[in-house]
Amino acid sequence: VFIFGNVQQKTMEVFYDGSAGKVGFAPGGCS
Amino acid sequence: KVAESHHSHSIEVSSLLPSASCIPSTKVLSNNDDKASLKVVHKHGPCSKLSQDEASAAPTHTEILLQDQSRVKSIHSRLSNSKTSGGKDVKVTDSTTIPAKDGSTVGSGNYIVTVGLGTPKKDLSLIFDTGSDITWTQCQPCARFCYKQKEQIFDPSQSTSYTNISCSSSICNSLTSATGNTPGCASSACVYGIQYGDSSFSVGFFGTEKLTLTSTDAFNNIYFGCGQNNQGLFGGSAGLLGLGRDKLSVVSQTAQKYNKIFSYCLPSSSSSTGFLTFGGSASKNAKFTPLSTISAGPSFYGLDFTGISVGGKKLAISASVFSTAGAIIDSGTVITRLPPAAYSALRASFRNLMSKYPMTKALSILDTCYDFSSYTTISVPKIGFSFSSGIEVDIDATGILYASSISQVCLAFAGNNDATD
Repeated sequence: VFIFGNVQQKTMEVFYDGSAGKVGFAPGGCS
Repeated sequence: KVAESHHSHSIEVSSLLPSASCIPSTKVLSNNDDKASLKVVHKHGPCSKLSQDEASAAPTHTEILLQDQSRVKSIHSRLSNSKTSGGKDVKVTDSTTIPAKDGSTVGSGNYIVTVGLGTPKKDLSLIFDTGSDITWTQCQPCARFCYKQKEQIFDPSQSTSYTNISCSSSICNSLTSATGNTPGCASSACVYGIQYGDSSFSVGFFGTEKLTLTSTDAFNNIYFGCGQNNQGLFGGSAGLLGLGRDKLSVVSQTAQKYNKIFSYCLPSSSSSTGFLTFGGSASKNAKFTPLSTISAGPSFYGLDFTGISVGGKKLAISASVFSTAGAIIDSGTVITRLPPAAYSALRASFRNLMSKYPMTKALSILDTCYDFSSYTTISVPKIGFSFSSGIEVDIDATGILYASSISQVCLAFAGNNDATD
């Protein structure tokens, strides 16, 4: 598989909603 | 230290390496009825108390990348061998009965959070991992072996809320899907075993315990592994926090309160901090795409990527390149692995746009590296991903490059060997 690793996830807020079956990405999530 | 233009990032070269001291995030972590937030730190950075432990000295970048490759190999193996896993029972005293190809490598590029376990509560720093399911910690009396960890090893005999799971319990059998291994039995107690792709492993008793996330959020009777034989590259942490999609993951076990919602932000460098939040809502500027399911590995979080752009230009990659391979998002894999055709297109475009900078030798799996020692500022093309839902997400400047030193800074992507990987 294509694996989206943690270096590429840096500083984004990665939001998992397992019930609704979706993932969200928001830039500048750490500050 | 990054200036934005439309299609590129302008980066101060000195900011490519982490600071020697911890510079915590300015974000205030709020907790309320709906959510619980924990601080995230890099395992080997100055913000981690583990990094001060001489027994958990930071690995080199080459070691980190080799361990990352072990994790990726094991994920591929786990997916391709999913129908044949779980063939042997596990025993507390015998790690060799665990199939080496199952589970996923812990690796070194990992992030940790501190949670409380037991009554009274003991604080434990656990690697958090969306690519695995079982939460475990080292337990006294360490019947076979415990590696050196920074905090005191958890002792279930000193906790009033610990209970062993019986091997006749149906939940014991659930370990097969969560670990890839058939559980064992010792004096009627359920025995779990998980082995990671780099040969790290944990074997021990499967039990329940009180898990405290924050001062206001605690859960009784959370299933977890009480490790009696733990060996490998856990770097001074006390174990793992499994955030996968299996019913034994912490996400599933706390679903009644948080509805399987969690989020995190991984810090820009090992000298800053991020967060892991259970529950709550997404930022207003979040873009959403559906989760997909990889049939051979349903506990992974699948994503439907459709394209890549570099410097504002979408690369000519057939959508079938992405759909053939499938994709997952994993907090425990360091470097993104692309299908071979996608990686070669990304690399060619990136090298073209970076042609004014001198290239240097490869760093392990990273084959596009530059010597920036003659520069104070560099311009790096933006890289973005598109998804089947139609959204496009630009990754941060800190996610494009991996710096070993200023004279060896590499494109932080690698290709898979096989288009179907």
